Amino acid sequence: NLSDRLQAVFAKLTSRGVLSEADVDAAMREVRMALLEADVNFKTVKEFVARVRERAVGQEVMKSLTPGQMVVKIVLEELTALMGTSESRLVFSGRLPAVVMLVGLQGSGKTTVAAKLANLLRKQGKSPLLVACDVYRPAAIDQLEALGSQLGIPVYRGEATDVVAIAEAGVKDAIARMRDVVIVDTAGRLHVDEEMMAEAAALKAALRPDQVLMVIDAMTGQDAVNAATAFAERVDFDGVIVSKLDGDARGGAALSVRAVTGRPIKFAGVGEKLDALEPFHPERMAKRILG
Amino acid sequence: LLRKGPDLDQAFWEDLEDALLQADMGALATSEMVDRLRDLAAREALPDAEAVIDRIQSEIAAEVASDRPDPFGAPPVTVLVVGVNGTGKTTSVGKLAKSLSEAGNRVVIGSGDTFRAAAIEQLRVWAERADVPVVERPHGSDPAAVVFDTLEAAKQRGADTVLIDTAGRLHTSADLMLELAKVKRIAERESPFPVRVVLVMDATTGQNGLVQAREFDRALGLDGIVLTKLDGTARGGIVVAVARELGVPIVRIGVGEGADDLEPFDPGAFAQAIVG
Ligand SMILES: Nc1nc2c(ncn2[C@@H]2O[C@H](COP(=O)(O)OP(=O)(O)OP(=O)(O)O)[C@@H](O)[C@H]2O)c(=O)[nH]1
Ligand SMILES: Nc1nc2c(ncn2[C@@H]2O[C@H](COP(=O)(O)OP(=O)(O)OP(=O)(O)O)[C@@H](O)[C@H]2O)c(=O)[nH]1
Ligand SMILES: [Mg+2]
Ligand SMILES: [Mg+2]
Repeated sequence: NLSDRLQAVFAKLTSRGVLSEADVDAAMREVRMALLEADVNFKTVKEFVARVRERAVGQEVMKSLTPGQMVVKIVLEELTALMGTSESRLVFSGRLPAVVMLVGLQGSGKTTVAAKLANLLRKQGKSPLLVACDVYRPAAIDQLEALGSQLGIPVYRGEATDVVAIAEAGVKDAIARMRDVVIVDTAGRLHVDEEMMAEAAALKAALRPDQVLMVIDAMTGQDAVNAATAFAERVDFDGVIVSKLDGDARGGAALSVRAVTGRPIKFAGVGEKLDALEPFHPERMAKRILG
Repeated sequence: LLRKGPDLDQAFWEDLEDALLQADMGALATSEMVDRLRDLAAREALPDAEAVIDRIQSEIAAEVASDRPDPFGAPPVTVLVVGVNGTGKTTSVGKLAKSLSEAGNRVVIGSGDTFRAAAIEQLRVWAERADVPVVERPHGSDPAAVVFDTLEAAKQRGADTVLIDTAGRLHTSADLMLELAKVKRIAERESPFPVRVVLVMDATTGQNGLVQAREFDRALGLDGIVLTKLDGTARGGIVVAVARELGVPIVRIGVGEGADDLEPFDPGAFAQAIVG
């Protein structure tokens, strides 16, 4: 891991307090490699290493008995700061019903997250309604209905193929049935699919959601920033949910998306079961990325 | 890269490195490749940027090319389609069923994901699109039992291509990997012809893709990879490391959500998309 690799770099130091430019270069190369191996975006890594270097040539490392450990401490601090504070609450405007809309690339975990969120909100005393706006994927609506049925949470499915019409009817249904939060599941889409991105933007404009959340797969590599940037520009989301964190992907994509879009990570999906949704822990994520 | 000018200046090498990293080639593989090319250029074995790019393209293409057989290429065969959650297995089974059936194979599908909500319903739609029979058991059944029934049906129908969809699972789940190994054993016991295993990988996957391939290969033995979602901006560069370490051939690519969006794998095109 990075700790061991930095120790090896600094092991060759013969006298304490005399770190050369070359020593710092070697240490920064190790930090860079570790972050790239963890799937942090290559641009984010450049900026991050530049910041760490600034601190690495400062007193705290130069005067340290264990410069390698000091650099690891700095990296962890900077990563945690970059991950942001944990704000795993969903802020609603007060208008009823509140609306949460989920977006993201194909297969990221949106439909599962929709059900998990409904489950969580119900535990918090809300009465959610799930709305099925994926009219493309075979049996997508059946999937959401099956999950809703497992939880005993109602699912609205429309007749139309126009997702705006379905969503608006879903909100009316929530009002009629006195449900106080609507969770809208949408189809997976590519950020380069102009028609589908226009659909997402139109759906958001019609619904004026309290929260638009982008679901991102923890194993996503460099492409996470391409997708997140495009979704931020075209649809604009309020927060991120990172899914499949129960695996062993390091999850650097989460850091990059946060760094590049500034949007907070709200929750972590940690399994296929419908209670497998946790608040996001920035320091835990930072440690995981460091390996 | 070439548009920035013909010279091999620092900016060129940095841009080249960025292109390889962006494609998910990985930090170590990227620096090895770039260092080696810089050395060749310095010794004047490579005159300009165009020469460097051509060289990298042919190296990448050579790494991912394979002369191992296409598991779908020589029926009769039973293929287990496996992989982590959400990569495109069910969709790829549907696409494969259609193209193989159109090519004259007698295809039967086994609905082996008895776990996830509406997985059976999803595959049923694909089987209809491909106009291929699908064998099912109720949700919650033992997937090995579905494999058994599917192979019985295949024998009765004189099928020569059996495609088994399986539930997505993380390689970190020991129980689920054991379940899959059992499914393969049942397939080998009941299949009148060879059983192959194909891993479906998502092109957006980063370095974890190598771990996935390693673990699925260790548990089951892999005969091929289908790389999906190449119609996005991800390049799937992690398969270079997979090819290098495990030698598993990439046998198809997924380029969309439609029934015909499956193509043969072209190493040259793959390399060109990374450093074009
Ligand atoms: N292990 C694990 N699997 C998950 C998690 N979240 C979702 N999944 C699985 O990932 C797969 C895809 O989940 P879906 O909810 O269908 O993903 P989606 O984003 O709705 O997919 P599309 O609608 O096709 O874009 C399913 O097999 C889920 O069970 C998670 O946190 N951990
Ligand atoms: N753009 C694009 N989307 C794809 C491709 N292949 C699959 N998909 C989409 O990816 C999503 C997941 O596909 P599935 O076939 O359900 O994936 P899976 O591996 O069977 O998922 P689980 O069974 O839940 O593990 C769906 O929305 C598919 O339409 C592809 O080549 N390109
Ligand atoms: Mg979905
Ligand atoms: Mg599936």
